[in-house]
Amino acid sequence: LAGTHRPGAQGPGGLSWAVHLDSLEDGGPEETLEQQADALARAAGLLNAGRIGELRGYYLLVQPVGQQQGQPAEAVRRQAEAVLAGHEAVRWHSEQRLLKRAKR
Amino acid sequence: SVHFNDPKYPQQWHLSPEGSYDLNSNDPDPMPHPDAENGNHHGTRCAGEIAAVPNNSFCAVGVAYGSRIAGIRVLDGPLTDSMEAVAFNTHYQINDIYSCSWGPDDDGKTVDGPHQLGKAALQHGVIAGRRGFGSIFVVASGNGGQHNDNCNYDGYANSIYTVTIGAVDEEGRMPFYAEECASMLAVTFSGGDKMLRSIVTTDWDLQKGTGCTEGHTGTSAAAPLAAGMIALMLQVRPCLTWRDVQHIIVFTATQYEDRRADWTTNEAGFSHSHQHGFGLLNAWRLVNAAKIWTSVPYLASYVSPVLKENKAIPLSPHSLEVLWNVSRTDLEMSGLKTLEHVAVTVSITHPRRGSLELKLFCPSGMMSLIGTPRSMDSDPNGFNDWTFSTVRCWGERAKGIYRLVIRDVGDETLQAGVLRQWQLTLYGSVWSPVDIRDRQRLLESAMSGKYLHDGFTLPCPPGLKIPEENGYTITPNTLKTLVLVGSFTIFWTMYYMLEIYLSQRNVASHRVCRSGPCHWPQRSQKAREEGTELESVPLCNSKDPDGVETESEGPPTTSELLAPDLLDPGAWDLSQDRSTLNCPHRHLAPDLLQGKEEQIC
Repeated sequence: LAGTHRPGAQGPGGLSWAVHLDSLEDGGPEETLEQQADALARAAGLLNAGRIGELRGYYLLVQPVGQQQGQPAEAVRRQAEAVLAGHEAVRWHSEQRLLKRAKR
Repeated sequence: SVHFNDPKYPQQWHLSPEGSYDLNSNDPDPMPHPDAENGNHHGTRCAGEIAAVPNNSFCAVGVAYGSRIAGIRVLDGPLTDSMEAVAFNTHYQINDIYSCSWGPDDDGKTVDGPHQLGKAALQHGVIAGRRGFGSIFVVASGNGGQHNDNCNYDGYANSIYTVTIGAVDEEGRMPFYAEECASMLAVTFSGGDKMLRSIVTTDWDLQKGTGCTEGHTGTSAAAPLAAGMIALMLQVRPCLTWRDVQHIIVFTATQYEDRRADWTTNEAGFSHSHQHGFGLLNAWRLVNAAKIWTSVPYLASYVSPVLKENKAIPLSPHSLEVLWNVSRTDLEMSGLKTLEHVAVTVSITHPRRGSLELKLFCPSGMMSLIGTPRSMDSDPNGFNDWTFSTVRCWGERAKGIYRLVIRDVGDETLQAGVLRQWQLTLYGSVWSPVDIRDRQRLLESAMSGKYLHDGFTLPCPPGLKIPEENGYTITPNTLKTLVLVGSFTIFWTMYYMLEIYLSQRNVASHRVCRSGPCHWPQRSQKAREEGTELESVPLCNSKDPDGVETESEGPPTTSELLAPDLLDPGAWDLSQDRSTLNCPHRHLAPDLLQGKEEQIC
């Protein structure tokens, strides 16, 4: 799924977080960021669904589909927030919520 | 002067032939996939307005009928900030213009816009999109007119990175559904009330319909017409930057007679109306201006400190007024001289947000109604760092005193609102008022069309090669297929291995050695020399031609064991005729049985 942030990458109804990673050195290789995102996802009990579009350093971390039945959402949320808020490499993070958008 | 055989072309009152002159047309209509509620014909109506192919005797013609249209489907499912960010930059080196006929609810009480990632993607798009010239984001200003909504409460419409387009009916009036706002750049046509004509375009409809409609309306129908005209501009001058496009719209949109429009001419000579922006888009004027346009200077900006006020907002007719003076020194660093967008970020507490009215006065005295009272908006949370913007001071000098005036038009029963803090941001360039006047004159000289012929072309840089970072992306479906195939392969491998193991064990357990220890048949010298010798388990004991059973001495070689594929499950079928099983070599080529012994089971 690396580099493939696709809306479908996250399970329907699963929790997901967008994170902005502090790239070790600007212009560093994408793989390093990718690996950082993988490690961060594992630490938070999530899955790295890849970079968000063309935004360098932004990654989407999603709740693994299998986990959605197992753990209560609140527990997953607490764990993820604790890890993401406390991680030195995370410049910014935000849980993804559904937006209401209408055709005009 | 151009004629198309498309049946509904004569009804397309909103097209202007001289402005839609095209150099080629070779694009099949992109067909969408049917979905349950057949809801995505919205996209095909917009697409048809822009790029419907002419002279194919079908339906109608697109404004930029030589352009290519791509569909980025994002509304037909759960939508998050990250998905919006993906959409805004999807194929951003291929797509020049993103026409967005959608946005937050136009219910007269929503205050919403792009969130963190959406904002980052819009900014990334104007910086890196379209080979570095900047993606052009065209947004429909909204259909909240009946709820006296205002598009300054919509962060897509009041973003400096988007071209905000409003609608007028065929008589040039603001339709019942249209919204006013100070950040509207221009208007173009759409449907009006019942007696007036709507937009004619393609209309893909799975269940029924002719593939055409004469009823497309709303600001959704206006934005694509603007996108089509911008496409014609880029056709004559591909190296226009996203800000060049905004400037050309400001310089060429036409004011026209409409008493209710409340036109105001600013210090730079531009006329703006909260209903119609800088006026009606005109493809002829846009394209002629694009042809001779040389790029505007880089974007300069100035941000004031966060101004903490904590002042109560009095009830109307009184008002709270706060000022900020932008001095020459403040602007020295950025070089900012004349304005483009002016933004004000406010934090206000109030028990009923819809009771507030906000006005911004530029140093010239030009007033912008940036926040209008909304009877439907009873939200008690006020504004928290919400950014309003205006384009009405475009081209005016940046230096001077800016005034923010806030009124509470609610009733006295409620607690008074408080302006916590505000911040002023100016966007513009080093252009002086003289430069602007010179450019206005130059454009007027081009409106005769004398530069439009191919002979006249200004140098146009090719832009940067910016790789689309998206590596190979495996879609979830592909991934699932791969996982399935992989599992299938693993399963059958396991099955066959088990099969072989069991068959060998089976054979071994049936093997009877009468004369002492079992030995393998002699390895033929010949096979060893030829290297055709194969290690394998003996499938049967060996017997010399006169029927005396002897034991094989070692691993039989290929020539001895070419049995039918005993790994084939059928081969082990117990009902099978034993003779076959017993003498699997019967159908061997005779020459293979040259060995001293004939293998018999």
